[in-house]
Parts: sequence; C-alpha cells; structure tokens
Amino acid sequence: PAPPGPAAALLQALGLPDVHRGAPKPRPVPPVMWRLFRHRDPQEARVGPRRTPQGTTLRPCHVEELGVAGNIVRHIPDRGAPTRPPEPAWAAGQCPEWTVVFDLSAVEAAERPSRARLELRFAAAETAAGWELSLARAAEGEAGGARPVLLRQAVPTLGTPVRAELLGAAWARNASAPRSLRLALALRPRAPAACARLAEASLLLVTLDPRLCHPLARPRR
Amino acid sequence: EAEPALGGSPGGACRTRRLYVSFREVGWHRWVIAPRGFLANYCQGQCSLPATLSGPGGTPPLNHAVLRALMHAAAPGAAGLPCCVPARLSPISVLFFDNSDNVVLRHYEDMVVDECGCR
Repeated sequence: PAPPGPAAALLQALGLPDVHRGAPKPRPVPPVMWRLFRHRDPQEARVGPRRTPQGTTLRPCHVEELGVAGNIVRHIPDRGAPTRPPEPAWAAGQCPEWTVVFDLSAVEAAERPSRARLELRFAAAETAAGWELSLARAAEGEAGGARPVLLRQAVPTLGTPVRAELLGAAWARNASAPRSLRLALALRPRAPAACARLAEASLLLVTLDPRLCHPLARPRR
Repeated sequence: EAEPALGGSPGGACRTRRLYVSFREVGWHRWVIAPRGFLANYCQGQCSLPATLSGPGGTPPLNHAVLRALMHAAAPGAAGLPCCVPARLSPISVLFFDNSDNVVLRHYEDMVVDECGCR
C-alpha cells in the first residue's frame, strides 16, 4: 500500500518520488558500492561514536573515491544477460559480439552524469597476448551490419575486470542520461587464440542532482 | 527513539537531544541496505540568559539572539525568547535497491543535527 502522510513526504524530500514496491529481487551488493558507502557515511550503520573525527568535512556533492562531482551513484546490472547465448559462437573464426542493455529510466532528467564506467568480467579458456575491446551502439532488434565504433580499447589481461569510460563515448558529456543504453561489444584476441566469454557486465553511473546540493557557504571575508 | 522531550516546561537550556530514526520503523528496511537508521537528533530547550550568551555547545551566539534574550529579561512581554534551532548539521548516505533493482548510493546533506544554537 502507498505510505500515507509523512512517510510519503519524506520519500519525496529524499528524491525518491515513487513508492518503493517492497522487497527487491535479492542480489549481492557490489563491493564497490559498499566501499563508497563506508567511505562516505560517517555514521554508517552504527549508532555511537562517529568514525570520522568531528569537524572532518567531506566535500558535499563530490564522490571523493571516484574523483568526480556527484551525489547519486548507481550500480546498474546488464539486462541483456538472461537472453545471451551461454557459449560464444566459433563460426567463421570470428569471436562473438554481445549486446548489453542498461535500464537508465530511474535517472531523472535533472541529474547530470559525471561518470559512466562500464565494467566487464570475461572468462577466457586460455591466456592470449592481449585483447582489443570494441564498443558500438546496438539499436533495438537490429541484426548485424556495420555500426560506427564508439570506443576501441586495448585489454592487456582478462584477470581483472575490464573498465571503459562511456561518458563522451556512448553519450555526450553534458547531456542527460538516455532512458536505455544498448551496446554491442566485441573482444578480439590480438593473436590467434580461443575467444573469451562475457561473464558479467555492469555500469557504474555517477550523477549530480543539483536540487539536493546546497551551495557551499562562502567563507567570511 | 527520542530523548524525552521537555513537554513545554521551561527547564533545560537549549541543546541537542538524541533522536534515532530507524528505517525499520518507517517500513523501509526491505529496500534500504544500509544504514539501518541514523541519529538525526533535534534541538530543544530555553534560550534565556545566560544560555544564549555562552552559546550552547560552543557555537558563537548571534548578536540578535542575545539582544532578544536581554529584551525578554527586561520586559518579558515585549518579545519572545530566541529559538533553539540546529546550528550545525552533517550529511548521511543511504545505500538501497531502487525499483529497477539497481543498487543506489545517495548522499543527503543536512540530515543530522550536530549542534544547536539560539537564533
């Protein structure tokens, strides 16, 4: 049921306009989100002495650890994962292309993206002498055909997550976030080797909602 | 949970009172990952002399508040006492699942009363 009265007003004040639908699908909280939370929230979940010494002020509206302006950080999972074939196709000696889909409908128009970091985890049957990642826009239901490459990036190893900055590549730096982001990505070995498999894709999006930012009080001259 | 309010009685100088907001109490515990709640606190108490002069908690008194306290001491009916309000606030961050099952970290300014002052 919709929360009556003050709870709805508080949700509204916290920029959470719609009623939360209850228990979400259980999913582990990504370590990066825990790290950002612990770094940011002086009270954390503990009631009692503050972890950060009194008087330490973190810059408001700034995500220190990521070095950008922002007061909302979202970890957005890939919606395309369930429909992706489990094994890469080896046909025609080409490594497969994957389509990843990110639902950005929760981002409000007033929010200004300051960072959009794509994070990819691959599983490789064998080590190769380096890889090349390429990203292109994948339109709805579009099959094949050459599309302009948005980003090309050398990947030395698949042992750690592959990260790619999308701001300025997948959408203009000062534009508001699109409602949905569909990307076709390919990972090709630099020398003949077995293709890798995409295990997981996610997007870390940092936005600044100016309505929740108070201008810094000017120091007295 | 709140420190018992003074209930309108004039006792007690203006100072920070403990108020803990539990997300379970407001029914958000299914989608708020952390924290479980936070110490919001609130301000209450008298801003009469000398509390107004010293500025409770070390916050520097506002001249206008001192003036009003002096006026009130001289002519109680003329003007009311200054108010006991938040003088210094700090932010909190909330980690939660949104309706699209994204994990979201939002930062909110001015959510915790650290110090109260007479204004």
